[in-house]
Amino acid sequence: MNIFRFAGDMTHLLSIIVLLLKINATKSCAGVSLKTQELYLLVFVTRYLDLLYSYISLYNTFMKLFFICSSGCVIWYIREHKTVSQTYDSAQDTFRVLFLACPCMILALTVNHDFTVTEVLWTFSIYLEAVAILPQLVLLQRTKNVDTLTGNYVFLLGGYRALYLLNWIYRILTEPGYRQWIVWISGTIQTAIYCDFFYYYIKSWRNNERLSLPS
Amino acid sequence: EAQEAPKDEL
Repeated sequence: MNIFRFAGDMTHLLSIIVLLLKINATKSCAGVSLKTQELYLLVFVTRYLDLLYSYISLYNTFMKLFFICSSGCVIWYIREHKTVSQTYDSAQDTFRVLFLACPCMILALTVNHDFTVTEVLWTFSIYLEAVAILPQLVLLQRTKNVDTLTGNYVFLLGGYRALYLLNWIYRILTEPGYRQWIVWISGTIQTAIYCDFFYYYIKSWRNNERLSLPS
Repeated sequence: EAQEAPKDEL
């Protein structure tokens, strides 16, 4: 594992910790999209089915379990927690997730390496992860004065993807025969989706202003 | 055709 991959994973881990801390400390999930969190849970469950039949390393196993449990935990907070659930604004979080999930499933059934249940579900998870942030970005755009921690959460999530791009470039240069086209193309699209957000995040940070995305 | 990389990333 190279430094970019490790830094990417740690950024991903940190983004989730920031989100959980925000929810727990403020007892509020204002500005957090439940739809995006549900999509991530679906992404993690369909991708990490291999926990049941393949072992890579203790590190991978731990991280996979952490990602599944933490997104489940965020969803639990938003849906079930007595005070946090009251701060969820479902009227703003209206993205139609089936518009994302269905095309991803059709694409996974069409473009995959192997037409088996686990391989199609894995491919589905790669496609879905690329677009799962969209409900969150739309919600941020509707929220005037985005909460600092929510902004940081999305920034760290985007940072994790950018570091994965560097990881792939490093692997291409150092591992002969290394290639994974589905992951590369989806990951590049996923990172590109954050570009606009990065621009406004850095701008607000430099001007010392609260983040607000233009609609 | 060469094999795709093993699923060793997260």
